[in-house]
Amino acid sequence: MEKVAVIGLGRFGIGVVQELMQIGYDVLAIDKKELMVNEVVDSVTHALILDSTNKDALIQAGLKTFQTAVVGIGENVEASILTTLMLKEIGVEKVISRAITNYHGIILDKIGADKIVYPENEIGIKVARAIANPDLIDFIEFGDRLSIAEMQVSDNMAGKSLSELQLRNKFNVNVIAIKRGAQTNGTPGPDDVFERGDTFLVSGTPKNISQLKNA
Amino acid sequence: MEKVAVIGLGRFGIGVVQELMQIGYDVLAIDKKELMVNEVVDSVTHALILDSTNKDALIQAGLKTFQTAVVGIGENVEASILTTLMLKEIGVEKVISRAITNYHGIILDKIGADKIVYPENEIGIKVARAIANPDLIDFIEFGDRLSIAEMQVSDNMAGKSLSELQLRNKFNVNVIAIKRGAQTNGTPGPDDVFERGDTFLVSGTPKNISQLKNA
Ligand SMILES: Nc1ncnc2c1ncn2[C@@H]1O[C@H](COP(=O)(O)OP(=O)(O)OP(=O)(O)O)[C@@H](O)[C@H]1O
Ligand SMILES: Nc1ncnc2c1ncn2[C@@H]1O[C@H](COP(=O)(O)OP(=O)(O)OP(=O)(O)O)[C@@H](O)[C@H]1O
Repeated sequence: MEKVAVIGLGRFGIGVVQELMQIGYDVLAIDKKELMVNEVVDSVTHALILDSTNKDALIQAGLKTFQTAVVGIGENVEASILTTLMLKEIGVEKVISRAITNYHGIILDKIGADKIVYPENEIGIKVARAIANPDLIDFIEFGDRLSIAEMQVSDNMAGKSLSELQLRNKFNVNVIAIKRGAQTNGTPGPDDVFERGDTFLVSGTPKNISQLKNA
Repeated sequence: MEKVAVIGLGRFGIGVVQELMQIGYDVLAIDKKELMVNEVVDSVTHALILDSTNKDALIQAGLKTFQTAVVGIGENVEASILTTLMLKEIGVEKVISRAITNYHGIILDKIGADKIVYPENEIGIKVARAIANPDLIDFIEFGDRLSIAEMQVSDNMAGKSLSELQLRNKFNVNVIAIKRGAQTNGTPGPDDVFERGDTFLVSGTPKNISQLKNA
């Protein structure tokens, strides 16, 4: 069974732990505070109270046998950096570390973190984009010329068919799928009508997608 | 010019502020700590030091004239809840509030937050999924039967053409686009070859996409 060590059981670390358990991984959850470890001890494979900046403690905890570890320590930048270094020195193949500033990320990169995550920043960007485009639920930016967006049907669009809205001609976007409740239509046609409450997947340039609020 | 008030200049709030400024909004940045406000005072439209749980202070700051506000206060759950309530009472049309636990979110919902965001949790889930699928960069889940994933080309796939890999026949997924450096191929054909370093967009069921590591 595949296993992952997650060090630092703040909100980010807990998010990782819960999803990994849900996916079916064995999880070793580590934190220096007993309180945090007690929060998870009943829902994870193993939980240990230890200071992850202590290399011997990590080795004793069996970290040499882990291929993947997540460093969820945030605000304590020094501990985040030291822990990342210790894990690489112990030989953990893939260390995913969280950074809370750009410089924090640069340092983690230099000391060997295999992947760096900026959680608050990424979501801050999504929230800002959703403000700029209230019907935008989620998106993937694939280069700067192609985005895939999950959007909700606006009041303007509700009750109109795809051909009526002329999304391809007017906006140069492609509707990939439409979802109504639990039903997904993966091959939307020109006569399909958008109903209030529907969500849809659309592809196009970021600019064209943002124009859809004028549909 | 469209304007947004962002209250609470922690890492999440700062992420929202920076992206909103980048998009072109006017931003009023508010925090009770002078230190946080000073961090942004040179890069935002307006910055104010005030306690957002104080309704009069919010009114004096002009919040009645804002249609949109983001409550980026996290750990201080009481302040997050009070601030959200104050903003709705003042008449701010759209209040987007951050929650740090499920119950926090439930309370925010009951007192009128128009949208609730769980930043650390959302990214925690993405990190966990990326661990389960190391070539996965980003994804949108559209219902439980359709996902769009941004992936990097695995060692197995590198040097092989789409027809060679038989992605549609074997895995029932559709490659939407392939990116190589700054070039994007939005109409990939059967003879297109995946090269090391390429990333691609693919659609299919979550299960089929996760099978791609066996391609
Ligand atoms: N040296 C260490 N060894 C083990 N755990 C640590 C160490 N330093 C910090 N932690 C733990 O990491 C967890 C997350 O901590 P921290 O306060 O650094 O980040 P945070 O940014 O507030 O986290 P989040 O936003 O995810 O809640 C805490 O539970 C803390 O006890
Ligand atoms: N009543 C208040 N009025 C204005 N600002 C506040 C109030 N309460 C908290 N803040 C500010 O909100 C910001 C974010 O605070 P908080 O400590 O609650 O969250 P956090 O979870 O640590 O944030 P992040 O993870 O985004 O860094 C802080 O800068 C804090 O000064």
